Amino acid sequence: TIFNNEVNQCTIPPELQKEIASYK
Amino acid sequence: TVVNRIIHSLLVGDLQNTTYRRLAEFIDKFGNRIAGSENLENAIDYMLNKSVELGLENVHSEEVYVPHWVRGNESAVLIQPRYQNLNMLGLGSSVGTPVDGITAEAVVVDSFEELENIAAHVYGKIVIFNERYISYGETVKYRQFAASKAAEQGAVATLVRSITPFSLNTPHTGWQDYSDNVTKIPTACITAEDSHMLRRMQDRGERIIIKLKMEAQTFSPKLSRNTIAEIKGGEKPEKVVVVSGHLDSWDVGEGAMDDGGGAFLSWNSLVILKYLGLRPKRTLRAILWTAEEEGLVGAQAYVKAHKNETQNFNFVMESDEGTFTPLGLKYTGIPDGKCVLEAILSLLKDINTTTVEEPADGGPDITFWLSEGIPGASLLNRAESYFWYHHSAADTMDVEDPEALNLATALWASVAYVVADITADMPRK
Repeated sequence: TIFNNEVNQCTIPPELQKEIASYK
Repeated sequence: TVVNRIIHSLLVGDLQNTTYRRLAEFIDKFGNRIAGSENLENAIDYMLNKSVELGLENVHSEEVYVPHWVRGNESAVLIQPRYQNLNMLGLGSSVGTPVDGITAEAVVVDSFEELENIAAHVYGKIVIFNERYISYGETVKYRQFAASKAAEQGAVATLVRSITPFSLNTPHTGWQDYSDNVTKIPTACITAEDSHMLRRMQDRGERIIIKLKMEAQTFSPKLSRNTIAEIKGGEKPEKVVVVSGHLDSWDVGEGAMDDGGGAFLSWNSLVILKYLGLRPKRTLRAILWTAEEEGLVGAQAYVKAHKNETQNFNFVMESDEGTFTPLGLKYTGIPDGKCVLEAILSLLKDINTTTVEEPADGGPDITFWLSEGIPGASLLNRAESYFWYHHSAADTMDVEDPEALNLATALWASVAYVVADITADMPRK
């Protein structure tokens, strides 16, 4: 759910994005 | 499911309204809590005891000397062109008047520039500053420096239109600063309504005479304390995420909004995380600052005392600009950190708190760290009415709303926990 337009502009690594998403 | 669990427990579960209830119990017990007062120290003891009782860890206080200014009785009376009591509040650090007060002709100016223009007519008079409110940050200079600017021209006292965009005849106090090498003259705030009235009187050519009496006194600095409680990190306990607010307040109203709401938002975030059995990798530290109102005195002392630890501060948070309905966070740091925060806040879509704005200007006590490059955030909330109540008798528990505090705590606790638990440190310069 975090892969929206806002987050797509970011440079954080995909694995960190996945890790953050896991806290939902 | 951590974030959903936090949200659920606060919005509909057994932690619902705990921030409001705990804040109300505290506010009803202590009321306002000015630095240097025994009441503030009793309030600090109460928070230390509560922290232990509710299972927080490493609960302790750290001593700091704080200013000790006492208001005393005070009044301002319009004598001419007619009699009227002017609602007023002395400004913090102001000197008092002689016992019989100061009775003098008054002159009204709308700006420092106007004061310069009429400098020859100011000697021996009370100067009334009727400045237009633009924003708190821009207009507060009139509260801070009115006395010094007017004293340079020989004025005997100053009365400043309260720094607020909206008034129901409420005076708003706050700290003021005397410059070096000028005579310290008494200074107080009056209401916007009275300030406007006095300007109209002057514009009609009427002579204004005011009697000002203030018993204000400054005593030797007193010992106070920053209040600290933690959830120790499970894997990297030396690394710290700070959540904070200030426990002191002004000596009017109840300080429920400024900053009872912010202090309890931070402190109760740790309490509820502990209750839910959530221990992050890094240490979560709640700091309840003392003597913020006198110039971030507690924060300055803490930053100095913990200089060696600075590199271990991973992320710092403070709420000191209202705990109304939350919208997200205000952030200071490098762009990558903003992206991490946006990703974390996207977990909070269900409660509509996904916005990240810059900079983190609602956290005065953390500015020392932010300026050193440590990333941090303050609470972004619907604070349009914040300065209606700020530093006035209207700052009471009635400003606070249980539902808004549930949402704000869900946001605050979730962000603090996730930042403290993810593998990567928050990006910084």
